[in-house]
Amino acid sequence: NEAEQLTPLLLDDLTDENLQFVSKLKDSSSSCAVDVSTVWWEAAGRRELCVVTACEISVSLWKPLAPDHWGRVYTWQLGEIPVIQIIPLPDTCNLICIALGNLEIGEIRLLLYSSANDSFKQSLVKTGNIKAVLGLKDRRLVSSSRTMQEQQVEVVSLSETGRSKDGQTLMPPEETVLAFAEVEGVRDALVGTTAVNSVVVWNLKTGQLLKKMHVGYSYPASICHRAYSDSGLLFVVLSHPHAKESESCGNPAFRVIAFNPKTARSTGVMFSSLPPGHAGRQYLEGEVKDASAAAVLTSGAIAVWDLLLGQCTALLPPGPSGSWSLVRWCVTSARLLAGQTDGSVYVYRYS
Amino acid sequence: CSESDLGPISLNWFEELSSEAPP
Repeated sequence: NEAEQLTPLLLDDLTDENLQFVSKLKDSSSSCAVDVSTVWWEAAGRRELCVVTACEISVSLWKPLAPDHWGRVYTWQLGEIPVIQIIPLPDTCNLICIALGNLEIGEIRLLLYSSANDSFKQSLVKTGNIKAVLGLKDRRLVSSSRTMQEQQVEVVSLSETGRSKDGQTLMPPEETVLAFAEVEGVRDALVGTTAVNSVVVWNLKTGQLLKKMHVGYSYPASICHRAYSDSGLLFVVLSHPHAKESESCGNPAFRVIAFNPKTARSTGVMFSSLPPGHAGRQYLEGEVKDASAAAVLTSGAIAVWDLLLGQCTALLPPGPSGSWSLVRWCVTSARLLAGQTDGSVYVYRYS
Repeated sequence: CSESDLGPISLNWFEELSSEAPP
C-alpha cells in the first residue's frame, strides 16, 4: 500500500522538475501526424532551428516567429505513397530527408530549397525494399535493402539537389540489418543490429564487414540507437521494444552493452527500466540523444531516461486532448518534441 | 567489467580488425 501511495507523487515530481512546457505548434490542416523533427534552415542570411512536421501526404517546415508562435514556411505535397518517417541528417542545413512507403520503406526523398530558381523542390534518392536507413555525418545516408536473392547495404552521398554519384557499398551480413548507428570516437566506423540479434561493425571507408557479435536471446529484436568507442571497448545503446520483464533487471527499455570488438565478448553496463506502474508491454517507439533516451509508452505517456544512471528522469502523462504518439529530441539537446495524433506538437525544455 | 571477462582489449581495435578482415 505504501508503494502505491508513493508512486503517483514520485511521477508528478519527475514531470515538474525535469520537463517544462515551452510552446505548442498546431498544424490545423493535418489530422494524421506521422513524425516530427528539427532542422537548421537558412533564409535571407538568417539561420534558425525550424520544426518539420510530417503527415501521410505532406511535410511542413515551421519557423519560430515569436515566443510560443510558429509560422509555416512551406508545405511539400508528396503524392500517392504515404510518408513513414523523417530521417534526420546531422550537421546539415536547408535539407530534409523523408522515407515513404506502406508497410516498409519503398522510397527515400529529399526536400529542399533551390536558391537558383527561388523554389522549393523534392528529389528522389533511392527506391527499393528498404529495411533500415540512417542519416550520417557529411551529408550521407546509409540504408539496407532486400531483393529476393540478396541484401544490399549502401552509403549514398547527398548533394544540394539530391543523390550524388559517389557512394559506397558495404559488405552485407547474412541476416537483415534493422538499424544503424555511427560510432562516436572512431571515424569511419558504423554498427548495425540484425534480425537475429547480432551487432555488426563496418569500415565505412573500405566497406569491410569487420565483426559480427551476438547480443543474446534474452532481449529479442534489439535495435541500436547509439554507439561510441572508449578505452578499447565499443559501447552500444540498444532498445528492447518487446522485451519481457525479468527478475534480474526489471523491465528494461534500453540497455548499454560494452563489446570487446577484438573478441566479440560483451557485458551489460546499464539497464534503463520502465517507470513504476508501467509493467507489461513496453513502448511504441523511442529515440536516444547523447545520454538521454525518450519513448512513448503503450499507456500513452512519454518517459525520459538518463542512460548513464539507468534511471527514469521524467514522465509526461497523456495530455488533456489525448495520448502522446511521438517523441523526438531536438537537434540541439535539452529540448523535446512531443506529438499527438491530431497534429499538435508540444516543445518541452528538458533539464 | 574486467578484462578477463571480455578478453584482451586493444585501443586500436578498428585499425586491427580492418587489416584482418577480407577486403
